[in-house]
Amino acid sequence: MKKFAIAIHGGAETIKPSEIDKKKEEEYRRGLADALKAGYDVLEKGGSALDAVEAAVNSLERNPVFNAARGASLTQRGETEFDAAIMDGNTLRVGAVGAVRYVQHPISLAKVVLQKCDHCLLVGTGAEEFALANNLPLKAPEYFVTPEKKEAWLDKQQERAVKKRQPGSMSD
Amino acid sequence: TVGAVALDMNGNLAAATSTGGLTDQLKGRVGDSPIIGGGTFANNEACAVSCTGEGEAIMRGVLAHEVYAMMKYAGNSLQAATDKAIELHADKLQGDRGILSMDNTGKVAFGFNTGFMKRGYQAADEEPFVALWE
Repeated sequence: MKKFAIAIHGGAETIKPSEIDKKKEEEYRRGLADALKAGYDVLEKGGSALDAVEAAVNSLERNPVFNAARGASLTQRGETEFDAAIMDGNTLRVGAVGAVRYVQHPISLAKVVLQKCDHCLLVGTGAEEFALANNLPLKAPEYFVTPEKKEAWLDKQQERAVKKRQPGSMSD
Repeated sequence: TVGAVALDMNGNLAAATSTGGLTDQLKGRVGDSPIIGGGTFANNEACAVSCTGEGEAIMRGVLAHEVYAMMKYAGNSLQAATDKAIELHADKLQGDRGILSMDNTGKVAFGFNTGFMKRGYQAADEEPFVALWE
């Protein structure tokens, strides 16, 4: 029997069980099961490990409960920026993108870099233009922002504002 | 951050990592995910690795490549190499870490110092495994 396998993660963080309700837990488990199936189906049909990891990560990038593409954390400016990388263990070819916006599937852009670019890592507008040149789907900024991440960002802004007001802080 | 590692029917490994970064990070900050050898690495000779957690510590520890090197050059098993990479330089490099790795026989290892890692695994003709806390 031919051997194949896939494993995935959706992030690791230090949190208490009380911080996650049953509904959220269920969303995580369902999202993980969906992504696992997406990758497993590729392998079961004889597909490559490269296509399988892309399919699994695409599923997680579309799912707003995971911090990648849709559902991403917000930068200090309140914007979303993505990083992604993919590597082929056979050829040692790699494709990576950094600080890109608007690209619906950053891992698919990384894979096109692996397949079509002489470089390993493209960042910012160069990577976005490479996505355009290869007809990858782009999305408006609001597609990526979830209420939950917006709230986390607002909390951070308030935290920073309080720190600024404390005596001895930078502001005069 | 999300990631995947896989072994296909031809015995090839691959790794992929994608992330939305850290809340409140500076514009232009790039984390470990796209740094080859930091958050993502794959080589058929040993393993495929995808990391998650405090990106700066993972980059400075070059953790994905460390898992590979501890297997290839020091003869560690996949799980031992993964566990060691989680603890590596813990005195100098603080922060959450999660490592997902798979060797060229399809074995998987999860290492994390957070008590919570969203993860899943499925081998050929086996039932899927999904876990969070356990």
